[in-house]
Amino acid sequence: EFTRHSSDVLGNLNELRLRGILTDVTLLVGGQPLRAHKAVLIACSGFFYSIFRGRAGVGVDVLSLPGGPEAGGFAPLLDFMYTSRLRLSPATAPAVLAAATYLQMDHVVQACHRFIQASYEP
Amino acid sequence: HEGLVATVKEAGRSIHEIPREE
Repeated sequence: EFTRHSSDVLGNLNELRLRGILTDVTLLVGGQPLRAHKAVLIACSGFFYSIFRGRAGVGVDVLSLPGGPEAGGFAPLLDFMYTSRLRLSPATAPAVLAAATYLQMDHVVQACHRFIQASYEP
Repeated sequence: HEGLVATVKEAGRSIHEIPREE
């Protein structure tokens, strides 16, 4: 068993994303275009799972998220999907929390709550 | 100055589980 295989695969997927290789959707978040792989989005987000799992998701290659998250909250989540690391600061946590709620990423929502709670403790 | 960067390790589930095909 190659115990670091899953993180190596994820690292390669992230490299593909950064180079725009096989990215099959452009997300318009706060007007900012972000390229990604539908397969990674669907694997990480209940919201994207419900959108892309059906046939309706097949032809979608540009997706705007009206009334959705702002880029400042969404970009850290996209990085998290491809790296397993969620970068939070007291300034960004509320926007990341809102975006994670919108994307139905419950485990991340709970982590954001824990972070915000901890940042209020003396 | 740059704020403190602390890393919290989360061992639990990170993302939803796609239901297995019945």
